[in-house]
Amino acid sequence: VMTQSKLSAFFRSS
Amino acid sequence: MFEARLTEGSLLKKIIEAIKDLVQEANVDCSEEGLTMQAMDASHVSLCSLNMRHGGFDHYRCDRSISLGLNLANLGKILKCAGNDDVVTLKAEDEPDTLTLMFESPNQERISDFELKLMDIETEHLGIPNEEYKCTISMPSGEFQRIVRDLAVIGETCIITCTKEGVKFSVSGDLGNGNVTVRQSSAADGDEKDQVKIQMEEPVTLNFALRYLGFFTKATPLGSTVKLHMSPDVPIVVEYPIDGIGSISYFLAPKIDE
Repeated sequence: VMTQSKLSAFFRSS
Repeated sequence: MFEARLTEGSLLKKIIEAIKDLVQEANVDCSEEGLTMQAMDASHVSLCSLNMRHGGFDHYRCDRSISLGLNLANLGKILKCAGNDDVVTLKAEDEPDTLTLMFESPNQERISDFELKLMDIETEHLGIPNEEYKCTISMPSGEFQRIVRDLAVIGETCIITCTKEGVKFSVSGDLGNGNVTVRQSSAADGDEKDQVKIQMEEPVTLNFALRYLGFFTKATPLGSTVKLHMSPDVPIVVEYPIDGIGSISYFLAPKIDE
């Protein structure tokens, strides 16, 4: 099953 | 005092058209260097980053850095009041409640001004590392738009595979499946802007939602070329250079097999 990842999994809040 | 004048006012129309379906509200940051904007879609799956250098404007003045909280749909409505050949000037005070937009027809026979109310928008700002991508594909923006539009009819997810030979876009759905491969142009092939160029350190395969790629292709009128930057297991960057002024880049998180 393909799951849509979120950007927060890759980029940190600044 | 902030003041920015664009002779090619239609550029601003195209930029807002390229963003407003993905992002409803955004802060546009104005500084001495120019305008920047970073905003995520409501589900935080994609991000749009706009960069317009001060040198790309015909006149640019920004005494103090300010942030303009904009409802992009409303800004789009006001920009619809500008003629395609109009010169557009943006103005705001140092602590603005409104953004003034002035439109001048080329012969100066018609001058209009509008004020757009600004909003307080709380946004999450993401730090995006300035990384080297394993694959960078440069291709005609119209070709990319066509592929995304065609494949979206068949399924929801697009597998993008980049190798030295070319880029393969694959989709599968209830009715069947399909692949489109664009091959690297040979040096002798026609116009620079029609070429497909691939810079690759290692092959990359990633899965993306076609719905979001479709939103990104709203930027197609901004330029003849699009660049796709990909590395394994990280968001794709879909970058549209805007001639002489900057770029609009979209980041999209991949779909992951669990």
